[in-house]
Amino acid sequence: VESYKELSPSEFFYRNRELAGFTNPSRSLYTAVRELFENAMDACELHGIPPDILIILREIQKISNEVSIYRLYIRDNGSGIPEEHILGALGKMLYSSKYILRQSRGTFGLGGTMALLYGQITTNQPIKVVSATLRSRKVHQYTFSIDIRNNRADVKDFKRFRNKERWHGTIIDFMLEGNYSRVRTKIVEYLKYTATIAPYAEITFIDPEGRFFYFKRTTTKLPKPPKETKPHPHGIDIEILKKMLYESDEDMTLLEFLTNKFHRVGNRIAKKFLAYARIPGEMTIKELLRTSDRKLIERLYRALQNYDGFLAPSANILSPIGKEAFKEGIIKEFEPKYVDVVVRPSSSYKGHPFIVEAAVAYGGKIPGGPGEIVLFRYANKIPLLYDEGSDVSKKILSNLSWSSYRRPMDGPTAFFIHICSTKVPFKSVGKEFIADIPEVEKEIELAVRELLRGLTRYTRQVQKKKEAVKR
Amino acid sequence: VESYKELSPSEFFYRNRELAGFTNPSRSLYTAVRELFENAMDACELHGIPPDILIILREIQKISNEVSIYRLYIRDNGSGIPEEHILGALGKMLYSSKYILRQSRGTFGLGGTMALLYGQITTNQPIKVVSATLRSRKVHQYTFSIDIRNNRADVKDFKRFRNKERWHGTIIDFMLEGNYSRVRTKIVEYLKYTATIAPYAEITFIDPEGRFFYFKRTTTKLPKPPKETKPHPHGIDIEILKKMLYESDEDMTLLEFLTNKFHRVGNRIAKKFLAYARIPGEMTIKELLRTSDRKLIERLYRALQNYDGFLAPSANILSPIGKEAFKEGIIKEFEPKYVDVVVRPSSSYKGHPFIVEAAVAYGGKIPGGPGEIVLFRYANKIPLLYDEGSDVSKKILSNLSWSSYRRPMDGPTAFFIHICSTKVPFKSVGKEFIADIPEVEKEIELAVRELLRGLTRYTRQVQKKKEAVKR
Ligand SMILES: Nc1ncnc2c1ncn2[C@@H]1O[C@H](COP(=O)(O)OP(=O)(O)OP(=O)(O)O)[C@@H](O)[C@H]1O
Ligand SMILES: Nc1ncnc2c1ncn2[C@@H]1O[C@H](COP(=O)(O)OP(=O)(O)OP(=O)(O)O)[C@@H](O)[C@H]1O
Ligand SMILES: [Mg+2]
Ligand SMILES: [Mg+2]
Repeated sequence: VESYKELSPSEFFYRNRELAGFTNPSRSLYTAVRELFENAMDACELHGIPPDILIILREIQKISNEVSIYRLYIRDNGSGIPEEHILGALGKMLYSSKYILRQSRGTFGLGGTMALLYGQITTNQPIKVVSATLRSRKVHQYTFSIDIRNNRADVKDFKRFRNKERWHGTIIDFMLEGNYSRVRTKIVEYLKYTATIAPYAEITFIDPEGRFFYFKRTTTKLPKPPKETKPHPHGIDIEILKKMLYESDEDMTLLEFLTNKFHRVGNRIAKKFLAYARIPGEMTIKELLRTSDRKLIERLYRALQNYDGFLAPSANILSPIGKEAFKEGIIKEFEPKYVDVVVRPSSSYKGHPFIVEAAVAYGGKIPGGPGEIVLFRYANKIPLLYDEGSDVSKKILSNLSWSSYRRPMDGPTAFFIHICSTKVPFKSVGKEFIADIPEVEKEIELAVRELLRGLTRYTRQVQKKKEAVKR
Repeated sequence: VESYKELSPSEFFYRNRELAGFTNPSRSLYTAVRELFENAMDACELHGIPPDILIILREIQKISNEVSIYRLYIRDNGSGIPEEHILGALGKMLYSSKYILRQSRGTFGLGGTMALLYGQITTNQPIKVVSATLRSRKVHQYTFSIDIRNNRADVKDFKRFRNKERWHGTIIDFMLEGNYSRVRTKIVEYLKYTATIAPYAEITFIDPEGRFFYFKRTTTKLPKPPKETKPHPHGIDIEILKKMLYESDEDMTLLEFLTNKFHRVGNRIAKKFLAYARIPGEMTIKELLRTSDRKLIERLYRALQNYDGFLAPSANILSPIGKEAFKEGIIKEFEPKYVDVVVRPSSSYKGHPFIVEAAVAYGGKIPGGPGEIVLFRYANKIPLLYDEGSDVSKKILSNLSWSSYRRPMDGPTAFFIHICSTKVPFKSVGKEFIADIPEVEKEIELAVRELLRGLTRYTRQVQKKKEAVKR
C-alpha cells in the first residue's frame, strides 16, 4: 500500500538540489558563490548603481583531504532588502522580486536561498544577513536558520542599527562545505568573464589561499537598466488571460483591456483584432465573465494566439551589453589581435523579446591551443561555465560548416555569445545551459556566420601580408 | 523599488513548465503521454500486477495548421489511488507516494499533475479521474480543475459507484493542446522501447488518425518489484541526520539507532564506527540532543561521512530488467543478427545503489544507416528519447576510441543502456537526460567496452567466414 506525502518547496529543492547545481562539494561551492554574486549584481544594476562587490572565502576547518568548511562573506552596495522582506527573500524558496516581466539574472526565486540552505545542511551553522535599503535610516541584521519542512526562516537573533554612513546594500555571511582547490579556476574565470562584460563593476575576491583578485572598474557609466513590461498577446495562455481579466476593473471594456493590459497593443490594432475575433470591443469584462457563452473566453484566447497582426515584442525594455562595451571588455581582459562584435536585431519567442550579441576574438591572451575553438557563453549577463555540451550555442558551433570559412590556425579563436531576454530559455534551474528554441537558434547562427565572414576576411588579409613579406 | 512575491509550487512549475518538458505543442503532448503512462506502469509494477494499459488520443478540434485540441484517455489496471488521496496525487504539485527510498519511474511528485495542468491552461476544460484500489468495493470519480494559485484541486463533481466487477486501476480523461503529426513517431517509439524491456506489459494505443498500435505481452512473469530501503550513512546530510534522530524514540541508544535506522549497518560495524568516531554507543538520543557539546551532532555526521568501513549499498532492493528479459525483448522488437547483454555488478553513488545493464545489437530491424551508432537510453525503465546530446551515455559513446574495436559497417549498431537506482541522477525535472556522476560514468564505460569486445570478436568471425566463402 502506497504512502502519500506532500513536500514543501524547500523540502523539494533540498532533496533535489543537484537540479540547481549543488552536486558535489566543489560544484556546490561554485554555485553558491555564483548565485549570491548574481543577486548582488542585480541589486546594483537594476537600480542604476555601479556595483562594488566584495567576496571573502576563508577556510575554517578541513574535513578530509579535499573537502573543508568555508566561511563565505559577500557584500554589495546595491538596493538592499527591505526589513520586512529579508527573511522571505533569503529564507524562503519561491520568494522573489524577479517574478515580473523584466530582464534580470535572477528568475526562479531559488538561488540565494539554496546557497544558504546548502550551507546549513553541510555545517549546521546559522546564517547572517545584514541589509539597508537606499536612504534607509536603519541597518537591519538577521541571524537565522531555514526551517526546511515549513519553507520559512527560523530567527535566532535580530538587531537594528542606526545607519550613520547612509550605507545601502546587503551582506551575507555563512558557512558551507566545499572543495576550493578543485573549483578555484572556475570561480576566478566566472568573475573575470563577468568583468569582461561589466567594466563598470568593481569586484574584489579574497580566496582561502590568501590570494587577492581585483577587477577594477574602467567606467562608471552603466548601460540603461531593463524595464518591466506587460505580457504580449503571444506570451499568454488561458490561465494568464483569466487572471488578467479577473484582476482588471470589471467595468473596463474589452477594447480598453487590450490596449491597457498588453504590450504594444494600441487602439488601431486592438480594433482590427476584435473584428478578426468577432468579439465586440464595447463588451465589458463583467459581461465577458458572466456570459452564458462558456466558450467565449476560449475563443478570445484562440484569437489572441492566432492573430498575426500584433506588433512584435519590443526590445527597448531589454538591457544588452552594448556593442562598444562588449568590444572594450574583451580588449581589456584578453588583449586580442582581432576582435569583432555583432548585435543581431531584436527577435522574440513566445511573446518574449530577446537580443543576441556575439563576438569573435583571436590572439593575445585568448586561452586555448592552435586552431582550437573556445566558447564563452552568457545569458542575461551571467557567464555560463558548465554543461557546454548541453547548450544550444555549442550545438550551433559544432554543426557549422567550418570549411566555408577561414580562421588563423596558429592560436585559438574565441566566440562570445550573449542572449538577453525577459525569459532566458534555461533548461534547468541550475541556469548553466540553454534550450534550443528555433527563433533563438536562428539568431545565434546568423550572428556567428556574420562574425565568421569578418574573421575569414581578416585571416586572408593576414595571409596576404605574410606572403607579401616573404616576397 | 522591488516588489516581492511568493509563488506556490504549482505557480512556479506552471510558469517554468518548459523545465518539465512542456515546451511546444508537440513536445508537450509527448511529455503528457509519457508522464501519465509512467504513472500507470509504476502503479502496476510496484504492486506485482502485469500492466494492461490503454491509451486513446482523439483529435477534438483544429486550432491552426498543425495545432489541435486532443482528448487523452488513459486506463490502467494498477493499484489505483485511495479516494482520500486522488485530489492530492493529481491535483497538487509535490504530492506523491514516491518520495521514499525505492526505485520507481516517478520521483518528483510533479509529472502527472503537470500534464493535467498543461491540459487545463491550453483548453480551459476540467479533468476527470476514476480510480478503484485493490479489493475496493467502490469506484471513485472526480471531475476537477487545478487551482494554480493555491496548489490544490477545485472539485466540480464527485461520484461513487459500486465496484461490481472488482475492477482496480485508474482512468484519466482530459483535453489538451498538442501537435500530433510532429510527435507521432516519438510517441510510438516510446511505447515500442518500453515493450522492448517490459515484455510482461500489454499496451494499446489508438491514435488520432485511427491507427491501432498493440504491444502484446509475451509473458506474465514480472521481475521482482523494488523494495523500499533505509538511508545509507553516505547518503545523508546533517538535516537528514537530525530528522532521523528527532523521529526516533529518544530513549534509543546510539548503537540501536545505527543498527535500526541505517541500511546494512549491523552491530559489529556500528561498534567499530562508534569507536572510530569516539562516541559512546550507550548514549541515548535524548542525551545526544540535549548535550551541552553543541558540536556533537556535527562530529557524528562528519564521522558517518568519513568512515570507510560501512558496507556498500545493496542492490537487491533494485529491480533491474534482467539479462534474459533484456535479450528477449531486443530480439522480439528488432530481430537482430547479433545481440549481447552485459549486467555490471552493482555500484553506488552518494549512498544510492545503482545497476547498469547494457546491450549491443546489430542487424535485423535495428534502425539507422550503414556504420551508424544508434543509442537507446533507459533510466528506471523509462525510455529517454530527447536531449541525447546532454546525456552521460552519449558522451561516453562519443569519447570512446572506436579504432580499438571492430563492428559491422554495412548496417547500424545499436547500444541500449539502462541505469536503475533508488535515485537516478536526472539533470532536470523533465527526466530526459542524466548527469555525469563519476561512479555511474565508470560503470557505463566498462559495460560498453565489454560489449564492444564481444562485438569485435563477432565481426572478425563474420569477416573470416566471408573470406572463407570467397576462397
Ligand atoms: N544582495 C541582494 N541585494 C538585494 N536583494 C537581494 C539580494 N539577494 C537576494 N535579494 C532578494 O532576494 C530575492 C530572492 O533571491 P534568490 O536568489 O533566492 O532568488 P532570485 O534571485 O529571485 O531568483 P534565482 O533563483 O533565479 O536566483 C531576490 O529576488 C531579491 O529580491
Ligand atoms: N495511474 C496511477 N495509478 C496509481 N497511482 C497514481 C497514478 N497516477 C498517479 N498516481 C499517484 O499520484 C502520485 C503523483 O503522481 P505524479 O506523476 O504527479 O508524481 P510522481 O509520479 O510521484 O513523480 P514524477 O513527477 O516523477 O512523475 C504518484 O506518486 C502516485 O502515488
Ligand atoms: Mg538569485
Ligand atoms: Mg509521475
